[in-house]
Amino acid sequence: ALEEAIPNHYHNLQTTSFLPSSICTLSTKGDRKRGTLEVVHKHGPCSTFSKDMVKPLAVEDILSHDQDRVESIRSRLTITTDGKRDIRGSKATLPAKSGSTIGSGNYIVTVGLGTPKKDLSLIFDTGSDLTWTQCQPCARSCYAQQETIFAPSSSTTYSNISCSASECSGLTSATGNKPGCSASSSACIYGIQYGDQSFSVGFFAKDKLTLTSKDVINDFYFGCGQNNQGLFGGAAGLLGLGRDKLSIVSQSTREYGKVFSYCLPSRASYTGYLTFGKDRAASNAKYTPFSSSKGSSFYGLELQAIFVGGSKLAISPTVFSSSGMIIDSGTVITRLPPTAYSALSKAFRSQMTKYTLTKPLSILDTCYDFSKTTTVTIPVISMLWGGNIKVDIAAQGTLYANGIDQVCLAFAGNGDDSD
Amino acid sequence: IGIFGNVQQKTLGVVYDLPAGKVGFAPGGCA
Repeated sequence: ALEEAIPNHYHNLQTTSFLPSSICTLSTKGDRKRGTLEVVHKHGPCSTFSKDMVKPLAVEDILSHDQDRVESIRSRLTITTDGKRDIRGSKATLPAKSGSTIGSGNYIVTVGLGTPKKDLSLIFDTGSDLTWTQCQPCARSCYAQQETIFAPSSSTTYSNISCSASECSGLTSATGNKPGCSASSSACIYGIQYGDQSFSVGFFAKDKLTLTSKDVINDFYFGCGQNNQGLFGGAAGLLGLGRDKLSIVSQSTREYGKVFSYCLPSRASYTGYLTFGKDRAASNAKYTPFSSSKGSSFYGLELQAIFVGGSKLAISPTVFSSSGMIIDSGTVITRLPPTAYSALSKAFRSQMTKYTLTKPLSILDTCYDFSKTTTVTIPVISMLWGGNIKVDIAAQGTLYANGIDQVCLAFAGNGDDSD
Repeated sequence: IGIFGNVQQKTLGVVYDLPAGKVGFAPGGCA
């Protein structure tokens, strides 16, 4: 009770917590519940991916790829608000790197597809809609993945979708591309391309999707990729948790009522969970309304203020409202309007003067060398969301480490307040 | 556009309730 009455405005940390662990620790929450999948970090010890398949990325590479994803999201929102959906038109402004937007800093879940079910590890993405996996015979191209590639011919419940089906035309909003139609079989052909020019093209299909032994979605619509290129890091494809009607969230409306929840673990060596359904959502959650629509896929939020060590930063609310905000499971580092980021880093630095500042780490410019100390005390950063909901960011969500000698404030600024 | 990224979401239980038009945050969501 005393802790509630007197909020703690500081985190105390052991610097050893910045070191990676090789031991997987399972979450005690959400485990083995109905409608629940385990969430693991692709590069952590809880992932079953072999080191040969998923070569751990350098922190600089992860942050570079993260910027690619941000550019991709920005481009998609621009396209949507202009009413134009020609993804190709945005290529010139986007970095041309192979698959990196999807491949960095991502969390994966394992689902079962087909009859008998084939387990597939998919990237967990609230920033896109279409679920797809690589499919045999990989008519054009498949990248290397950890599990064997899904074979439609081995599933007794698999079928292709016809070009004339309404679900086929729904691909336009779900992928940003109009579907194609096979001249020989009238099968619906999907194509999805990400901002870095990685892509998947193949048959739009349906099959049985098994989340747990008691949670099965029959006739789940997904992309069966025959031409897949990019560095998806050994994952078999992508699980689209966006707002579009073809996302898994919308497709499982009857079973779970368009409610889902997740927890991303504090370290790559821990597991989290992804749970579908209202009954299993956290009872102690504080809610903020979605803000006005940010495209058809994204989940918009209204950020109103930021606190550092219990003190509210002097930032005009219009700084936040003019740019808007979304929540995304695939973007690593939170991006803020530069005016807000500047105030945040200044306040954070002012409370960290007893520690040694060190060189920047890619997009992160407030970094410390903690190699000469065993414990550190950092101010709690809190976000005030619409509805007057104040959420404290965990210590693990405040700093991003590249070893003990380079631990950085895990926030970055956009290029312009109007971004 | 600002983006609330996955590092900052660590340890929070994040609840998406589309019919109600709201997102929830629960501290200690993984514990």
